[in-house]
Amino acid sequence: RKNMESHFHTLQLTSLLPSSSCNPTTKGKRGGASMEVVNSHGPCSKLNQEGAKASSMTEILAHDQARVDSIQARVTTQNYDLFRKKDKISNKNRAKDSKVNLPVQPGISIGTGNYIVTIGIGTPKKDLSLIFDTGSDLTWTQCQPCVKSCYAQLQPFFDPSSSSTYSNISCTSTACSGLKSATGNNPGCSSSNCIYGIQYGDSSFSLGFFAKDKLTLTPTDVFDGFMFGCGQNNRGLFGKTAGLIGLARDPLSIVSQTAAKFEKYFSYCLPTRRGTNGHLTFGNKNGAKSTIQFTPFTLSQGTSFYFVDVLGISVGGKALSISPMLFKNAGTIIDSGTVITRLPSTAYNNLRSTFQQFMTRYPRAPNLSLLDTCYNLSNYTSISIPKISFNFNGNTNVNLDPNGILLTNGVSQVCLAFAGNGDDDS
Amino acid sequence: IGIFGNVQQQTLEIVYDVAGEKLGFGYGGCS
Repeated sequence: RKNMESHFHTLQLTSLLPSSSCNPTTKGKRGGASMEVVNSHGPCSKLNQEGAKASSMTEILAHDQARVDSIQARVTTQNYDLFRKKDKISNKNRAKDSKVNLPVQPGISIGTGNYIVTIGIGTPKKDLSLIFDTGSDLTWTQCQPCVKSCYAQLQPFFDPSSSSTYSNISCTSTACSGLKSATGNNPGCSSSNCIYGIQYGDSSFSLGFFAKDKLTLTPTDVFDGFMFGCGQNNRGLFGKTAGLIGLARDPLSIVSQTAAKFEKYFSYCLPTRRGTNGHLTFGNKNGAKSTIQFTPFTLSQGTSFYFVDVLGISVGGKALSISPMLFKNAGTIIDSGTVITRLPSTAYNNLRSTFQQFMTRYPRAPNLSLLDTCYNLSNYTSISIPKISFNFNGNTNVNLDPNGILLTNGVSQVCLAFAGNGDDDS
Repeated sequence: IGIFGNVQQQTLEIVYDVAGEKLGFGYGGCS
C-alpha cells in the first residue's frame, strides 16, 4: 500500500476531464507583475466562447506536430549553418546533414494548444489577449487600418492613431536591425519606417510596422517605448487572439525589454483544461520559493530556445534504463507552445512499454493521432496510474501532475501524453 | 531534439531565471 501511494496516482477520472465552468479562486491575489493565464480551450477562455468552433483533439495534435517539425527544422538548420561556418563537422554528421530536409517555411508553427495572456498597449491602454510563447521572440498584435489583411479576433484591433504614445521605429535604428535575429527575416523599409515580417512554420505570418508604445502589464508595471510589431497583414492559426507575446531570449523579446526592472526573471503556471488560476509573473519580487528546484539552462546553442538537460525518467518508481547520453545527444528544450512532450525514440519506446506494463488492467482504445497508448476507461470512475518523474541536471526531480501524464479525448479514449521523435539524434 | 511540452508543464510553477541561466520547477503553481 505504501508503495502504491509512493509510485502511483489514484484519482477520480473526472479530474482529467475538461470543465465547463470557470471558477478562479485566486484571481487578483497574486503579488508582483502578475497576469492571468488561461488555456485557450479551457472554460476561462473568452476566445473559446461566443459560438467559436472548438478545435478537436485530433486537430490540436496535428497542429502540434507541425510546430514540432518546424522547431526541429529550425534547430537543425541553425546547427547546420554553424557546422558549415566552423567546418568542424565530423564525417558521420556530415552524412546526416546531407539528408536534412530544410523547411519550406522558416520559423516555428503556432500550434493551437495555446495559452493566452492579456497585456495592455498604448495610451490609453488597450487590453490585448496574446498567445503565450516561450519559443519565439517578437511580440506583435494586429493593427488598424489592417492595410492588407487581418484575421478575426475577439477584441477590437489596436489603433495606433488612438494612442498618444505610439510611434513607428526608423529603418536606420539599431532596433530595426535587431529584427533579423528576433524574426529570422531581414527588416524592410517604407517611408523611413521599419517593417517587420515574421513567418511561422505552418505558413502563418504577420507583417507590419515595427513600432513602440507604452506597455502596461499591471497598473504599477508600465514600460515606455516597448517595441513590438503592429501587424498590417496577418494570417494563420492564431485563433481569435490579438497576436503573440514572445518570451524567448532575443534582445527584442519582452523578457529582454523589461530586464531593467525584472532582471530577465519570470515564472508561470499553466492551468489544466479543468483548472483555473494560471499566471504569468515577471520578476522575483516575493523571492523564489524555497521549494523550487533549479536546473541549469544550456543557452549557447545559437537559437533563442531554452535548452535543459534531461538525465533520466522514472515510471511508477522505476528508473528507465536509458543512457543520459541519449538525451544529451539530442538536446531538450522547454516550450510553452508545444502540447505533447517529445522524447528521443529509444527513450519513448522504453517509457511506453514500462507504462503499459503498469496499465494492463485497463482495456486499450484506438490511437489518437500521434498518441499510440490509449485506454477505454468508460467503465471506471477511479483509476490508478504510475507516477512519471523527470530527472534534470542539478539533481532536480520533477513529478508530473496526472494531467501531465494522460490526455483525454473523452473517457473512452484516454492516452499517454507523450510521443517519440522519429530518430534518436538527427 | 526533445521538447518538454505544455501538457507536462501543467500545474507546475515554472521559473525562468534567464540572467542566472537556470530553470526552476515547483509544485502547486496554480493554487
